[in-house]
Amino acid sequence: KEKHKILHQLLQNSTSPVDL
Amino acid sequence: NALPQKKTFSVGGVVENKVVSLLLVAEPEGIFAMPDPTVPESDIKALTTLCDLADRELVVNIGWAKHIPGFPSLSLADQMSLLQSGWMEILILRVVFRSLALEDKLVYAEDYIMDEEQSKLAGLLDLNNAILQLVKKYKTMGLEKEEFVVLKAIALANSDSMQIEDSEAVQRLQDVLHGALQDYEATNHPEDPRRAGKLIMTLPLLRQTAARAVQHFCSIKQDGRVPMHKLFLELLEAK
Repeated sequence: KEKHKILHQLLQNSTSPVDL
Repeated sequence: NALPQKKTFSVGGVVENKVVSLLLVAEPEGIFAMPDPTVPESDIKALTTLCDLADRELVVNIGWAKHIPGFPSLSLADQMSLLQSGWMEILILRVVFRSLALEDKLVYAEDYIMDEEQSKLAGLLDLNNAILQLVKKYKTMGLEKEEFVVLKAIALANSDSMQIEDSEAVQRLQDVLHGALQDYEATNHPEDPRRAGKLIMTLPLLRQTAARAVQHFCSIKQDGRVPMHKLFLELLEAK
């Protein structure tokens, strides 16, 4: 998973999903 | 963290499905390819444009995945695994849906539509023909936007990663999405009780086409003549 830093960051930087 | 209840409700006289409605709202706008007008047309230019577009589409699609009901409840590792397996299917399905209105052309972006000649120039004739086979299938069926958004979420949830930690949670996500598709069809296409199944049966061709695309772009990467951004590279390497 170390190799997949950008995907990890993009998923983690998520605020929780917007309240639709 | 529970998955949303599958339910059907009525808005303004139109019967809608909660999951389908959420997915319609979450559906990202298309982005522009913006090919560099100062660079003469060539295979390298076309591939550079497509790889850059794919990289930006991926960022958008990762944001989209977070809005799939139930997806954010999965562990971060399982979210990553599904995206690492299913990203190309999502990219292709979006191109396919955008191309439904045209004849023998692929709408990679509103400002980047490839016909046969351009596909040849870019060395993508075989791949684009495979994608056009999907377009043809969905055209024949009259694929609707509601069906497209659910099918795309199903493709991600069903991407068959070997690295899933909590397969029961992924199964629950698949069940919710599959149920949403079945409910939608029962309400909107009662004349064709097999329509949901027919849509699901298009997924093997999507999987096969995505595998071809990944293989093709992996060999382009090995060639080293086309610049690629980091996220696109990272996901190509995940394959």
